[in-house]
Amino acid sequence: EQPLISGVAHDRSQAKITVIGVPDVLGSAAQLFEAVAAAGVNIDMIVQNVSAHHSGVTDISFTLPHEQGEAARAALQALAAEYGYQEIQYDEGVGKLSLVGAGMRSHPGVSAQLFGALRDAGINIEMISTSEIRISVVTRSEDLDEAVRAVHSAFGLDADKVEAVVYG
Amino acid sequence: EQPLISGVAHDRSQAKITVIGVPDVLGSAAQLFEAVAAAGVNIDMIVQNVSAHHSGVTDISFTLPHEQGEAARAALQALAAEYGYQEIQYDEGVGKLSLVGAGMRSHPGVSAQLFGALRDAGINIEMISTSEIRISVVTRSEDLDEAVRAVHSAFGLDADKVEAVVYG
Ligand SMILES: C[C@@H](O)[C@H](N)C(=O)O
Ligand SMILES: C[C@@H](O)[C@H](N)C(=O)O
Repeated sequence: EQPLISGVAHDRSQAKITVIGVPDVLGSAAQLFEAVAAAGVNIDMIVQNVSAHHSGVTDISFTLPHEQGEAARAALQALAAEYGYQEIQYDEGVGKLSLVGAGMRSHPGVSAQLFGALRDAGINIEMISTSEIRISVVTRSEDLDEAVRAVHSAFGLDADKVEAVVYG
Repeated sequence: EQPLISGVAHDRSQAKITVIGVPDVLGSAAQLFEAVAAAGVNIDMIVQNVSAHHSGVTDISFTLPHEQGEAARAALQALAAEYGYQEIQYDEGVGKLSLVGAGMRSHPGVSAQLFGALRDAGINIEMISTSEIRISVVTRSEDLDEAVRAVHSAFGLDADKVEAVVYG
């Protein structure tokens, strides 16, 4: 059956924190997010890729409301020395775009089509995180409106009808 | 309101490919996934974190059915030299666990609680990818059953009732 693409969600209300060089050991993700949660920070997207072999470290990124940036950074700075983080990066200029649909897993071309639409619009993809009903990318926030137009166009979506803030 | 945790999904049918050192330039994700899609490979989870400053490269990981591993690897090997990939890693020993729920974004402790349950069970987290209704982690597949038990227990879920393959 055809994948069902129901719409494009976009969000420029968030900032991104990347903790560079988190030791890839038992409990380090729990430690990090316990501290961020204790600071009352709402976390949206979390991305962690595998550690490169022998490096023993990996990077953990997450997005959060702009207004909670200071609280999150302070919580992480307090851990950085003890837990060996290499660096904490804070980025206020991100935008998040999500293609929302169903059945996307069994339609391998959907991701390629989304990434191709962004390429054709000259927009660099900074982060990717997916689920079976949502493919999310992070771009510069100044590119977000153009990205949304490009994706609507690539998928033949009627921008007036299908724009939806759909959770997934 | 309380976050609604509806269940724990787990999947050991997948393998993972990590393309190490993908040039962080316009169109590289599209190129990679166009090739994988052209090979007919079904893609489940994609994770890409930001490139470290000045490195100009990042890693892209994705999961796929075990039986499509060869096709995907061949497609990527064909691109590797031309597109400058540093290495293509193939991992057949992964398991994926997802905590499925609603309202998790506004309950910052949920991620910490999930990661803490895995830490307490002695299970290392290899990848993290989240959406507002699903927090997914990749572990060793041999740890998956223990991970599912630990998460059910940590969240007070009745393992017999709420185990569900819920897409998100
Ligand atoms: C890096 C982090 O995810 C670590 N592997 C952990 O299990 O917590
Ligand atoms: C690495 C990859 O995502 C690249 N930045 C792109 O836009 O395609």
